[in-house]
Amino acid sequence: LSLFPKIRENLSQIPVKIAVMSGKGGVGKTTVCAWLALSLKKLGFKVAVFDADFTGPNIAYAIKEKVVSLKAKAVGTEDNYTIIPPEVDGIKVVSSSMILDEGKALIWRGPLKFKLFQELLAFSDLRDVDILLIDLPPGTGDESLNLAQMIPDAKVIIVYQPATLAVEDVKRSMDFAKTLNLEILAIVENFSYAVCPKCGEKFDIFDGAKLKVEPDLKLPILKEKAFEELFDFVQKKVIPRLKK
Amino acid sequence: LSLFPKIRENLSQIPVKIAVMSGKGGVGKTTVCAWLALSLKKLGFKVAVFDADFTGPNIAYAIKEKVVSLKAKAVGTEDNYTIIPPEVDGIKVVSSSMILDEGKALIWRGPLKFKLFQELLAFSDLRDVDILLIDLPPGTGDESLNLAQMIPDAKVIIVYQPATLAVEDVKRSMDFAKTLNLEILAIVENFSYAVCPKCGEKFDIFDGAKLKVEPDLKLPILKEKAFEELFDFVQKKVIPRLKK
Ligand SMILES: Nc1ncnc2c1ncn2[C@@H]1O[C@H](COP(=O)(O)OP(=O)(O)O)[C@@H](O)[C@H]1O
Ligand SMILES: Nc1ncnc2c1ncn2[C@@H]1O[C@H](COP(=O)(O)OP(=O)(O)O)[C@@H](O)[C@H]1O
Ligand SMILES: [Zn+2]
Repeated sequence: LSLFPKIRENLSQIPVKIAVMSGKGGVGKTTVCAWLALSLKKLGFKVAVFDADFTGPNIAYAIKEKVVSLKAKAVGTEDNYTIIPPEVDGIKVVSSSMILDEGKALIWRGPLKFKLFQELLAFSDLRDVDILLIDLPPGTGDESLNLAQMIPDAKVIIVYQPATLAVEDVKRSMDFAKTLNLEILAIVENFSYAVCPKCGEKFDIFDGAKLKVEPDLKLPILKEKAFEELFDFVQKKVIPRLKK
Repeated sequence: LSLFPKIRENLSQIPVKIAVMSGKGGVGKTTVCAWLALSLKKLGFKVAVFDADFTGPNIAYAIKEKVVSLKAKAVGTEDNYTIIPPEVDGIKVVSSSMILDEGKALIWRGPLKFKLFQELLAFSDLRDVDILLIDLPPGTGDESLNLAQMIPDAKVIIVYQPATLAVEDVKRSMDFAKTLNLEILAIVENFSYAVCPKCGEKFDIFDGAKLKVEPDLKLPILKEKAFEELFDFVQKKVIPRLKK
């Protein structure tokens, strides 16, 4: 009994979907996804985030450091139910770690996790959401592929670090997006440079810096500054691209 | 027809096996694994590396930036063959990306990749190897579990970054090792601090710094310096621990 028709129906009511991808873990993909959500909310949009990155902790912690409660509510009957996602800083968060009780995180490994992702996408209450952000797992493996196929009209933002072989990573992400016919909205270089707190010197920390692709945005290794620069970028570059 | 007996037999001739783990990608696990191999070789041991991290590029590039040839040779007959692993800087590298021709990297996704890993461990010529390092995939998922079960007498080195929730990552890696009865040899904090090239100031770049566990070694974000410190650590702390 495929949930794909239900997923398609549930997601069709959301005008914009943005999937955030990376070629490998640790480049700040989840953080950039959370910052995109916060920026879009600040600019007046109703935002939801689908946490599909099972390799990392709940994206809620990247949205707001001290998160009080991550409980989702299920309403309705067993064969006709709706999941009400919790809100963190005004952003709806759809994540499997909210459905399951503490200590049950393991039961959704393997093929079961996709069953759970499908249920979340099919039955979460996403009425009234303008933009859905999807935090994909890192890489372009089977998991990312399966998830991307559930959101065939998503636009893509690629995040990378200017480290060795970064160009290959980005190329792989771009090929992945093109194969699935997903429009690439922006390429973001994170951890672009460090800033000395003493003398203000800006310097590279990765030697792959000379292998850089031409990104749309370069973020420094300084969370407050990086967030401001991403917010500006969303306001001045992303929104206009989305509007056309 | 299980390859486990053949794997056990092939690996039993190697006195020391060290698996390098991480709670998530991007913390420098592959780089630390390569540096461990280079340090041990420098100290006179015959070293082999098993590249089991299919999420990243071949560990050979972390051993030596410009790698000329990564071709493994197969000798013998179809039902009784041996794989001769190529050497990079005097270190034998066992990796699936060396067996397959260019463009065939995709055929080993899913369950096939484990079949390939098993073949590599069963049939690679590892006679005369003193220490086998294993670069595990990041995380403590099914893949890491399957691989760890092929090397039940390995010792473990855990690598992490002092970022948010790092303590949970390390704890998860430690629980994983303990569940499998693998001895933890060392816990290494990588990207511990940046060094300003202008004024020499040392500073943290991650805010999770206050959540640190007590690691055995802290490496700066500066490859030459980090390698020297890791070499010292191997010489003064790791070798004595291995000898007892
Ligand atoms: N621009 C930045 N400056 C400082 N720290 C950052 C920046 N971007 C991400 N981080 C930190 O780096 C770590 C890894 O980021 P994360 O979003 O978890 O990466 P990924 O999702 O790619 O694995 C986190 O601790 C995060 O807070
Ligand atoms: N101590 C360090 N200083 C500077 N760069 C580092 C250091 N450790 C790792 N790197 C770089 O960081 C990037 C990620 O490291 P990698 O070993 O691929 O991580 P992982 O295997 O955990 O995904 C690589 O470009 C690597 O060269
Ligand atoms: Zn300085």
